[in-house]
Amino acid sequence: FPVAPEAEDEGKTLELVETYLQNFYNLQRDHQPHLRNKGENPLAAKLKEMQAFFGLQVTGKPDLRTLEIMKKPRCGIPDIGEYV
Amino acid sequence: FTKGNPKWKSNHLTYRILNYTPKMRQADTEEAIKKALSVWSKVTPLTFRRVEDEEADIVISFAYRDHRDNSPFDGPNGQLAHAFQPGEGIGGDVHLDEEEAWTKDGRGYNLFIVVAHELGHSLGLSHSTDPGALMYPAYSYTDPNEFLLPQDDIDGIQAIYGKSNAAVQPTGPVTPEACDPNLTFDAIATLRGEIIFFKDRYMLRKHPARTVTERNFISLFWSKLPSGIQAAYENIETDEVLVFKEDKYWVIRGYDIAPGYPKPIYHLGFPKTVKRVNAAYSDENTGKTYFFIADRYWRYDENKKSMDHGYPRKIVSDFGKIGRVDAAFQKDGYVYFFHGTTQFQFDPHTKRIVRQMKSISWFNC
Repeated sequence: FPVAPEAEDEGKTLELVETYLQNFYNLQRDHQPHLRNKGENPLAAKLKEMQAFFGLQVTGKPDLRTLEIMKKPRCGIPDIGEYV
Repeated sequence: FTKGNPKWKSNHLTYRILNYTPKMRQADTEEAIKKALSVWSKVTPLTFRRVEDEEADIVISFAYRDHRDNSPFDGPNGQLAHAFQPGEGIGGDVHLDEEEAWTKDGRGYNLFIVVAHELGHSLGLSHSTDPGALMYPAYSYTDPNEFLLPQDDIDGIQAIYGKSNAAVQPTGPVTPEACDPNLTFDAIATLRGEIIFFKDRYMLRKHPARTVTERNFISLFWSKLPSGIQAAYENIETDEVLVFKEDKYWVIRGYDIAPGYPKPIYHLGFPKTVKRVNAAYSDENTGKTYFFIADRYWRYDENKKSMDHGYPRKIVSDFGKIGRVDAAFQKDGYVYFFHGTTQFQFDPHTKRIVRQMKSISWFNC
């Protein structure tokens, strides 16, 4: 099976995920993940939205399959919300 | 659909090509754009007229990084292009990232495919969750000569602009779902322990140790292979998969197509009266490969590299009442014959059908 990404890539992974969700899933750029906030982490919520759109397992976590899709060349229009 | 359901008031639209990419001949760029427009005009009452040096509804241009529309491009790969929903000014315009490797074939990014997708946005469509749809957000290559607008996209655009004026309404391919009880297969082959089910331009891939069935475009692995493969089998000895369509066959080695292919099937010893192969499987123990065509079958000796004498024979006389064979493969000593949505498990030693199942029995539905 494909090998999980090495730990030191996590910074890059987070950047990829955040940029992708900001570009295509309306993740607000100024979101600050708070360790103790009551609601769900906005990034995880948006990640679930993206996973649902692509028919992936909705885990809210950047698993391998999700990252694979995020690295695919694609259209610059967002998948949800308005593009004006 | 795009929020607010924007659409053009008139069905008769104009387009203008503002500039060109140095990576393609101008004529090829114009041809790709014209073909992309026809994808949508064929299934709706829409028409597109090209204009020069005047205002147009849809302006198509190649742009570089920040091109003053609040959506800068990101260099090679990543975001390939974007387009704006119907409206005045920038509305309907298509922007293509100049730093992409634009081509008219399977290399780099096919301009026709990308422009056709972006024009969907120009006409009011948003992204589709159907992985086989043209309006699916991720790029995937299909040979432009084989391109058919999928049904999902036809349904979408006709919901906005109505049906085509053509006497016969156009229909498009549907994305196969592994657990669709009506699913039939074009061809099936084992491949290094996995089973590959070919259907239209897709392959369903089943690994014995994974419950999930993976669906990919055939072109993802072998961009030079056509869709609609008609027969396939694995020669385990040589680690090759042979795939057949009409009177040609290809040899696959891993991710590569062996040089010099496709070749005519007659090189294998078929008579000229045979025009296509319906199904095939190879018995790794005997080195014999069985080809099924209509109600007869041939047997090929992989060691001698020639057809055995005394063939063709009638399928029913040696395999029983399995009817015409759409696809076949051998696994763990049994041969599995597929006919429509039915599958027969055949024991070549006792020459008996030992079980009958649904065609989708391999997918853990």
